[in-house]
Amino acid sequence: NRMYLVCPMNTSPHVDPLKSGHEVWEEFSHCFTPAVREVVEFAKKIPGFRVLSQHDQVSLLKAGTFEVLVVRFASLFDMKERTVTFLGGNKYSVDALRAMGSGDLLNSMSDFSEKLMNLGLSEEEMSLFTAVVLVSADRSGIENVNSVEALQETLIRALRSLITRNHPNESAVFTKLLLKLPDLRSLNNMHSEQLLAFKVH
Amino acid sequence: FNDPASNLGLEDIIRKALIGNLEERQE
Repeated sequence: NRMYLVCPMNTSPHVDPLKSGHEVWEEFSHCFTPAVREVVEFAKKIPGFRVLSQHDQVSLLKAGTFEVLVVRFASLFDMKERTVTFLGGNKYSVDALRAMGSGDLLNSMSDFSEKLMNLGLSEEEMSLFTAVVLVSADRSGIENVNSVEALQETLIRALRSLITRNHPNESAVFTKLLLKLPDLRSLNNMHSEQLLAFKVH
Repeated sequence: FNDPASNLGLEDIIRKALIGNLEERQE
């Protein structure tokens, strides 16, 4: 009945069996909190984000932080070596993590990361794509949909312009990037289901 | 389940990071 935390936001998947569930959660929280703060700092630098109402800023961040983290940490997944590097710096093989109970979510995250990394985006392109991921007008709880939609459209136009300029002979890159958005939603839903399972456990 | 961000404590972290900055700007 050993428990493992196969999320790479941990320092390690191994959980001290002597620790209570609350202690395990606290430790995990210490691992992901700095990354979440970085997402907030990133959001604040998106031109136009701070003009949105505070309610909508919070709603976008609540709904999109996981997806932003998936994009930011795509490089943790190495599908050639079939390894995942945890934030503690240690690498674990996909097979070992599967034996620890990782399921479809980690496999799907690996697939997503591999395809995203294969696009060979620059840091600037990746940042703009991440901004597009975060500013989505169809997130739940948005008060001023029109404002979020306007910012979203501006960001998508900027992304298209940047990608077209940088990849003149690869017309499909922009389309492929937009198709990553529903993939991220799907990963987000799977992650929410796993959180529920974790809490029930 | 409907609000995993709140369950994780994410909302607190997000609000502190956003509002903390607002307070700094007011100072």
